[in-house]
Amino acid sequence: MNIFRLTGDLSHLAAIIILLLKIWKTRSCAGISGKSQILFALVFTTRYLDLFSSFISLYNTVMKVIYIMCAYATVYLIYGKFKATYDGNHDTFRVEFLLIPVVLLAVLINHAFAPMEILWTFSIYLESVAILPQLFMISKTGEAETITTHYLFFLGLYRTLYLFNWIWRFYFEGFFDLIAVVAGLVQTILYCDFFYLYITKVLKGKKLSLPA
Amino acid sequence: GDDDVPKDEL
Repeated sequence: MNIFRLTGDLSHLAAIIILLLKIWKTRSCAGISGKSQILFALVFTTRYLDLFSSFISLYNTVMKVIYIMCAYATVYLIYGKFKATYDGNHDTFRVEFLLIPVVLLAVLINHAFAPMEILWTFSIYLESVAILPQLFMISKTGEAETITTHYLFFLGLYRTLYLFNWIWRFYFEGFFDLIAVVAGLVQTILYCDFFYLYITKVLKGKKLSLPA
Repeated sequence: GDDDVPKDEL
């Protein structure tokens, strides 16, 4: 464990909690892409199947359980409890355009052609593009609630910190996973435009509205 | 493919 991975995980946890609290407190999922949240639930489900087969550390197990529970709770709030506030007209990204290439890539490019390894690879590739429906929805509505931008900031920050974690691990531990690094780079690059708007607008107290 | 890299990351 290193400081980049720990702060990255905590940033990820913060994002997940911020979103869950936003929906719960405002009793509304306006502006939130349910499709992205379903994809995140799928990412955690396919990546954390090893919860039952291998124990790495208490931290690892506890965080995985929290992520999975929060992901499904968020999906439930969006499509169940507060579905009346779900803005389906703007959450129209065709997720099959993400799932099909990700499945193909996971089958073709992986570390080992074994079920758990392919599921892990699928989850890594899917996570790198899972935010697209959310970013697409914001571009369609032309704006985002400030709390939603904080959610996106911490979500984008987490994988950015993981990039530094991988540099650290390569340098100090000789650990290197090309699949995770390339997918993590793609994931972080997708946030660049948002990061720019967040820093130049939201942090200056303005509302995030598009076109910039 | 390469041997399985340890999956200790979240």
